[in-house]
Amino acid sequence: MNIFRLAGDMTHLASVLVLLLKIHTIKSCAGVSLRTQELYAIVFATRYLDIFTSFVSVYNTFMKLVFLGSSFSIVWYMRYHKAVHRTYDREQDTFRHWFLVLPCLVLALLIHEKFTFLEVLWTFSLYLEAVAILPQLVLLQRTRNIDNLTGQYIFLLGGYRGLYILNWIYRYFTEPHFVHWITWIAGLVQTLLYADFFYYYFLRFIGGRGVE
Amino acid sequence: KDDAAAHDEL
Repeated sequence: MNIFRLAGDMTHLASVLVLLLKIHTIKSCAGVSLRTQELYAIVFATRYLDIFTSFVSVYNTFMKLVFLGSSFSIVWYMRYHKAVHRTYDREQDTFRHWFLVLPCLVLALLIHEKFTFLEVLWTFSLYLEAVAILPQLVLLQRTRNIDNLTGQYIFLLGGYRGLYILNWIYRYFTEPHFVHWITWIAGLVQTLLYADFFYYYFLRFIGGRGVE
Repeated sequence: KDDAAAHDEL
């Protein structure tokens, strides 16, 4: 564990907590894409299958449970909780996210580190996470103005993988044989997809107004 | 670290 990865995990945790805070306290999911949340639930479900087979650390297992629990409960809230579901913008959240799942699965079957069930699903979760934010970014452009909590959520979610990139650079130089091209490229693509959001986020942030 | 536990990241 290094400071970059810890910062990345804490940023990721913060993004989840901000979203849960918004949904649970003000009972609103305005501006939040249910489709992105569904993709993230699939990402964690396929990435953390090894939670039962390989134990890395208490921290690792605890965080996996947090991310699994939060992503599924956010989907449940947005789908079935009456008050929250009412604030879900179904008409605008129309990105065909299921069209993302199949290509990621095919790509994982073609490009992976090991051809085993767990490894292919793990690789699939990497590819899917890289594009999971797309429905949210599309929804963002359609709804133009979003509230600060949603803006913070997206900023933190985009930032965590950026910090992971620093972690990979650090591990590459400090650990022999630490080379994971698939993870690195997927992480880079994922972070680059946030580029224009970051641009507008900092513009607004510096201007001290909400994210538009 | 053997490959099986290669995924030590979240």
